[in-house]
Amino acid sequence: EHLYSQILQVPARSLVQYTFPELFFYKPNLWWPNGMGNQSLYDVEINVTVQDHGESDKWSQPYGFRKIENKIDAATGGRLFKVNGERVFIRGGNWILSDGLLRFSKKRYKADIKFHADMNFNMIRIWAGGIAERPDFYHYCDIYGLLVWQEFWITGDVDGRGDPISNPDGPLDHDLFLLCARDTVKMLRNHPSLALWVGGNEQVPPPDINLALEQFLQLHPHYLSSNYS
Amino acid sequence: AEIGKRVLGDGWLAARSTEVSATGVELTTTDPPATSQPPWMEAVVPGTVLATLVKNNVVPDPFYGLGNEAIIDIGDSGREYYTFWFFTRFKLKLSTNQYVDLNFRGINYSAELYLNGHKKVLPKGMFRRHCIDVTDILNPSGENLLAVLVFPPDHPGKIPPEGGQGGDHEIGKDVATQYVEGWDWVAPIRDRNTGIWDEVSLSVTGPVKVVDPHLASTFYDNYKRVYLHTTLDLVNKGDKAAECNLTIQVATEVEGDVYTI
Repeated sequence: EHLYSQILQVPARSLVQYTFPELFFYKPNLWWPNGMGNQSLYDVEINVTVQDHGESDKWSQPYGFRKIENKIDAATGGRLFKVNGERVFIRGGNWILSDGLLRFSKKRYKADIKFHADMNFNMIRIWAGGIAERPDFYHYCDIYGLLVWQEFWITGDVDGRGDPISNPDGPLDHDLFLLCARDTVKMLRNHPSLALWVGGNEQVPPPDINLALEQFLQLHPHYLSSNYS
Repeated sequence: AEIGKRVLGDGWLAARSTEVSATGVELTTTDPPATSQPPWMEAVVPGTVLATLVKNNVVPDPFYGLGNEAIIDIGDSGREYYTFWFFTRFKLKLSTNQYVDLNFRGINYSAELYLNGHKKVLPKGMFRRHCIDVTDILNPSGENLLAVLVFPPDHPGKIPPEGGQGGDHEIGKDVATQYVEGWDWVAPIRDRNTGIWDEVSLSVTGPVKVVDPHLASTFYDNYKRVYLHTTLDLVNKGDKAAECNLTIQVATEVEGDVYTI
């Protein structure tokens, strides 16, 4: 029941979007943040073979089943997180990037992130003045159970504050910003550790960017339905 | 060639653009750099121009002592000083009906790419992936020459003598890292993180390619019933319709030698 094949035709020189029928799992091992349970990961593999050619492409990624919810608590103003229905006491670290010369390696990511887990942290917040972290970073957060709070590249001190006031409308090319944001979301969206997208550091992006980000990242109505059978 | 991804992480050379007289076409046809003789040096890919300069002892490590003070800032040197060529060779020979994409997962800030004398432009933006179909410009011999001319951010800014949060704030006009003009305890990054800063790879496919699958799950009955939803793009690069068999499989084995306890 965790295997599905579909015959389909893709027209010449074209792109088609395809959605598999949903795969059913009964009581799968859930992915939990550090300290709350195992970081269970399943290997998802997708293969496509073409008639008269054979194997055409393959893709795989470790994937964890988890549901992350968050909301602003009206009483305290703080953000509350739940994972798989359980409230999480967030213990987090701030992150700019692993290396100022961007010499990223899997070995260094593994050491850095394991260190956060060993410190009993369960979240890393990636500050908007740094980078959108790389798939290898997220991979080890998946492995070690670090939830990731990922901010987009808007910061007060180069976008709207300072003396003289800097770039109040954010980066010059809003379309480029949104293109980069969309591509980053596509690159990272399957990692179970990815918990929260934030528009910027301690501020709201320019209105058009903020609105577009909110629209990109809206839950599909399908996932809000409680009557799914 | 085997279907799948192959990382181009080794054997890169780099040189300051103002010290290279050959054009991109010449570098990738008649006049490739043979070794790491000046002005060429071993490059760090992924990494920044500054990482390459540090590796080759051209500048001190900016993160030790006052090493950063000995490195000229792009605001004083101009963008040309940190505009660098990167060069590598790779072997690849495709079979009939195979295709190959050259992938850059991160370039800061924009680039011109030359492969076997053919030019492609990699548009600006630090946080976008570039995927270029190079099937038709591979060398039939299987020996391929790749040169990438990487330009710094458009607005690297200047660092005021007194330093300060975000320097003169110019970097905020670009879609790039913003701490690089200095922040809190972070000293200004002299090249503003210019470089091929994330993985470079080749992906070989047949006529149909899988692009950006999206996995999402829904939960019911207190997490007893769970559904995995998968959507993906399929691109047919061939000249005729492709009859495909598309398969998804979910296994519980933990990958490689990674175990969680």
